[in-house]
Amino acid sequence: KEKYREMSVAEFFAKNKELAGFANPTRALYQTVRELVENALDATDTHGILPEILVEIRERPDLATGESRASKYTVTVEDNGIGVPATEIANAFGKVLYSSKYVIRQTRGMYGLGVKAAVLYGQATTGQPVEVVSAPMGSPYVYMKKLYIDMKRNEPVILEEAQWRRRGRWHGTRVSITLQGDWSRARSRIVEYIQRTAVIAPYATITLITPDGVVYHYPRTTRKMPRPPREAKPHPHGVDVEQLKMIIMNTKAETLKDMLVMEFQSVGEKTAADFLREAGFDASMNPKKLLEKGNGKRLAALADKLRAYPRFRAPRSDYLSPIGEDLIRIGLRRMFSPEWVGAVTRSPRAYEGHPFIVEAGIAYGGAIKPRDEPLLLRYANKIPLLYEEREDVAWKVVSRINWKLYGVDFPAPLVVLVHIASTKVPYKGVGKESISEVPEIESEIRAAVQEVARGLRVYLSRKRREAEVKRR
Amino acid sequence: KEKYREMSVAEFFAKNKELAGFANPTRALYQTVRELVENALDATDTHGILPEILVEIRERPDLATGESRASKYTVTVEDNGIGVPATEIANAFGKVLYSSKYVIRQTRGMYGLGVKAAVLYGQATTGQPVEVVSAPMGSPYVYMKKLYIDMKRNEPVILEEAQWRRRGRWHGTRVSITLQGDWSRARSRIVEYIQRTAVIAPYATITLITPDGVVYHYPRTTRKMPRPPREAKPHPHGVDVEQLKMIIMNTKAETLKDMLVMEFQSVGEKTAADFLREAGFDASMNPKKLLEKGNGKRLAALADKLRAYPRFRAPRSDYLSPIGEDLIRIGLRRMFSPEWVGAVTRSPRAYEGHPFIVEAGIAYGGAIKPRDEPLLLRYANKIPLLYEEREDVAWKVVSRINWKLYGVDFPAPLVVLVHIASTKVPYKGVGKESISEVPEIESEIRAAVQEVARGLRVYLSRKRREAEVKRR
Ligand SMILES: Nc1ncnc2c1ncn2[C@@H]1O[C@H](COP(=O)(O)OP(=O)(O)OP(=O)(O)O)[C@@H](O)[C@H]1O
Ligand SMILES: Nc1ncnc2c1ncn2[C@@H]1O[C@H](COP(=O)(O)OP(=O)(O)OP(=O)(O)O)[C@@H](O)[C@H]1O
Ligand SMILES: [Mg+2]
Ligand SMILES: [Mg+2]
Repeated sequence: KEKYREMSVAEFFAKNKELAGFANPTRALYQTVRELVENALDATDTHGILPEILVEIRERPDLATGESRASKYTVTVEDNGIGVPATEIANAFGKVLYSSKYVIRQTRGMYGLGVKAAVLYGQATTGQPVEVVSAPMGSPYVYMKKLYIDMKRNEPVILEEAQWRRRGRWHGTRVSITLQGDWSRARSRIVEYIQRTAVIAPYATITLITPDGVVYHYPRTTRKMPRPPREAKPHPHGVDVEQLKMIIMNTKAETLKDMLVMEFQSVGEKTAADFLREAGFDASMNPKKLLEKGNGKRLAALADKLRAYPRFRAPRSDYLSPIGEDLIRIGLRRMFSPEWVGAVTRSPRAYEGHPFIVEAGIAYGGAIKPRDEPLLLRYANKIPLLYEEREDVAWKVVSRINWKLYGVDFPAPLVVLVHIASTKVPYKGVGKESISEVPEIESEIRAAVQEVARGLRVYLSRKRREAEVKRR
Repeated sequence: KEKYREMSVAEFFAKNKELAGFANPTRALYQTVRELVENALDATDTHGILPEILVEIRERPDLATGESRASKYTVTVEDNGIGVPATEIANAFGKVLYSSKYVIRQTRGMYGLGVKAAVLYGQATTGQPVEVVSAPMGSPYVYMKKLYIDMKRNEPVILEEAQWRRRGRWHGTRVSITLQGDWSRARSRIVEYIQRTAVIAPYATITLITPDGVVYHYPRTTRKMPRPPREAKPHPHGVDVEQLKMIIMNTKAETLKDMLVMEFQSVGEKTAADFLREAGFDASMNPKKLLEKGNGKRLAALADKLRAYPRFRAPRSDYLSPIGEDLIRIGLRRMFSPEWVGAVTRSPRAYEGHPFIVEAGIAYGGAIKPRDEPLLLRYANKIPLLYEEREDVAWKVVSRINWKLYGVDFPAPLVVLVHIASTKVPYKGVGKESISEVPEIESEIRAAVQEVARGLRVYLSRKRREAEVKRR
């Protein structure tokens, strides 16, 4: 009587589209724009390329079906990034949980789902395929594929494809998705998202062409780029039994000690030897022995002890890529014309073996309108987060700071920016709108905002003293 | 240079365990208990069986590895439900996105992930397999399997299995998962979860045995059960292009009109004929023609028009299973010994073709301690929701009600219960802790709470008058 069956992961995210941020046509249009833009930025600034990104949203009256609440739009995003290799296009855009970002590196993408969730929604609401044009860097060809996703099998189905010799030196990718949306409701969020992206990436040229014909153009104002993030090895504090099994299976090391030094970051020869001795393991044993039957408990013990050993160096963070205090201040000035700005980039910390850097900025006064609570701008891996503010750990911190201590009385003209850069941002959901309350991150956000707020306090008390002097 | 690869859905939820509610050992222990209990209740009350559920959590010092922060526990849940068929045990517990609840019916489970997420976490933190004992109803055998999940392939791997002839008439399932947890931090939440489950299910006998040897026993106080939920056909207001394709592919109907009547709920012969005429489709055409090449736009148009047509009857709701006003009042009295209780079960509504019923209850005064804000008890498909309160649509509604209008001045001894029963509860995440702000649901919660609050207002104003009379 019970009907047991499997569901493909494509079917799962099509059926439960709200989990991926596609709860309604307004959110879907927003999510489609951001998934494409985040992929475009990952394909450029992560690789040291000065980004040139064009976002075009146009209405599709030719697909109208007479239902006024079901407006269709085509969203096209074009970038000058590394492109997608010909053999990877179909899976990258047509297979859920397929990605080049399943590595330990700070990128905007991390799940291998983003663009596919948009393709699935477009398919379900319009029947239209996604169109991809890719000119991979270093290839003499340009490739075009129109495809949709076979949901039962989680496989791409190519409807049309072509290739031609490239003229000129353009490299990059262009993606077009057609979906049911609601531009009138999504407009302000989409415009805000693009503006907040541009404001912290002044090295990027971003253009948004809207269905009403309005063009938002953010030309680059500097050619200086932050150093790109780099891939890292896992840190022992983040390892679990399954990961350890994988590492042992794939390692070329012939002793347990060599494996620790080769396969992990922050483990030197001496530390590895000390650790193994204290943990009660033979440094010279062949690590593959731990995979043998009956050694399950030894393996679990090794994972536990790696996670708990205090003398491994903290995870390296020189491969993270923060926004930087200068760019935060410049961006806040550009957005708000405040009378005061401050910013800080904190030292790196880690949670569960994942390094992270918290940055904070404050803008006060000037052209900012007073409000009853701080205006919070959240960012994670350089992505602006616009929804689910009240659920975010940053809001928890910023709303509970006693701003009176810093000379701020609400209503007040106060803007707070919080950025978290990490090899793994602990989002609450695959829609990437809010961040979990990880204790290490929460306390770093508090420390960062308070550090900048102290600068504001100095400014505000000096301003008050000068006002007093004037009055006399 | 970019490394493209696929990830299995098992690997995905192991790596991103926080998405499934396994963010840390405390949450993981809680989530494991609730996933098993929810499966046990789905296997009993959904099938008209008076539930008998035993939950045992015991510490595993034999698995200790010397790290004090890494305590291991075995969670065992046993029920007298329908059991799991022998051929289904391995996939049900060892394959992510495998379920018997992928149908249109009000059940606690819906994703086909719950128990597997717990198995993955147990495996990753202890290396221990899950143990399942199943005595399927109507079978003369009892089956035992110990298995773990091959993450790369998302397949169960059976380590040990046995079967024996059943003695006696017991049917049901027993599941044991061993994982790293934190009982001291999880204790109060787990106890609260069990108590809040028992309080709205007085027909269930639930026992919780804790690692400290404390036993919480909730014997049933009635044999009267609410009618079990039933499976329904899809409603046209919830259909999309992909679903419509599936329906057309599988239908035995030979005309489009017959297909609408057979495959959907709330579509009668006359309504189907009227709809097709107004939508511009030939009622007598073979529906399979819509799948032919070149008919993509026709198919998308049909989906749009089905979703928008106002004259389909509302979705049936006689197959939903609310708690009921009596049980809500009894439960609130038992929990709080208040001086006043009220409850309402609203008429059914629908969002996107999914029927839902909102129920609300209020308890006031008596033994309830005054608090600065309402104490909110949230439920969805009879599951107590304990985490992420501030993100829940119910909190949004209850915290914004002007309680002064009802005679309630904070601090006040006020408890509010909200329950949403639906064939699809729109959770914000697969961890099932909070509900999205679906407009139809939000307005129903508001209407329900206000309805019960009006009863409270009558009581409080009468109480005030009597107090005045007394004073004179
Ligand atoms: N504009 C682009 N340029 C180059 N490669 C791209 C582009 N868009 C997508 N890709 C490739 O397709 C892959 C899949 O993209 P998708 O958005 O589905 O997942 P992701 O970005 O890896 O993770 P997430 O789900 O978090 O977005 C990417 O990992 C990348 O390799
Ligand atoms: N105690 C049980 N008795 C009977 N069947 C069970 C039991 N536990 C699990 N099952 C079966 O195993 C399947 C998988 O359970 P699982 O918890 O992974 O998913 P689900 O309950 O269907 O959905 P969700 O992910 O929302 O919990 C269930 O659909 C059910 O068929
Ligand atoms: Mg992406
Ligand atoms: Mg379940």
